[in-house]
Amino acid sequence: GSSLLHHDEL
Amino acid sequence: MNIFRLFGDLSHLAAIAILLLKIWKTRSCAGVSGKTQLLFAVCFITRYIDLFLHFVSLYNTEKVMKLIYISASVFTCYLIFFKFKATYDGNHDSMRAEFLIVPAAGLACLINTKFDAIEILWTFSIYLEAVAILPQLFLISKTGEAETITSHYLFAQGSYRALYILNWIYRYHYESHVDTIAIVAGVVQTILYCDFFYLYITKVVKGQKIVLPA
Repeated sequence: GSSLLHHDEL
Repeated sequence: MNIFRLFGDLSHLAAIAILLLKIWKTRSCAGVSGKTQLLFAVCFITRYIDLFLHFVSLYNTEKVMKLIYISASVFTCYLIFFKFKATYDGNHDSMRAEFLIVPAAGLACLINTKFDAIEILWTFSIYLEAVAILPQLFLISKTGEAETITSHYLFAQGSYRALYILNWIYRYHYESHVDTIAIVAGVVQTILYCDFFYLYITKVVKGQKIVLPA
């Protein structure tokens, strides 16, 4: 899902 | 969040602040590559496009940081290309930005995690950021010198992604988190600063100015 792809860094 | 990423982001903020202060205080953008600043602005806008798509309340620092990065980089471009345009060294800022943008865009379409618009924009932003400093380094090699304040800016800018590499090592080890595209691009980006880091540590730290060829 998109959470997997969500990049959590700036 | 770990100490490396925290100091990486602080170093990035410091770089943006140092450059803004230098241009604002000296009312001049001499020695500053406008193209590099444009490329950074493009990086932030394409990377944080989600801010514009679905507005999320500014409750967390990450959203605030993204807005600071975008607004500060756009404001820096405004200072360079409009307010202090007369002091912009266009003749020496002559690296063709297209030679950086087109390959980054092409590569983002070929090598990405998922072929969808947001992800490709993010990948483009990562690839572009890796080479965005080249016009600035090119300008310094053309003028043969860098103001001390500009050297501090470059040191902070280069340190930010170097610290991110330590952050990725940390996250790989403790969170088994790996973002290969960001890591490879981040390593390339940091390698581009090596020559400058050497000059900065051997010269600027001793109070000398960076003059090329070293």
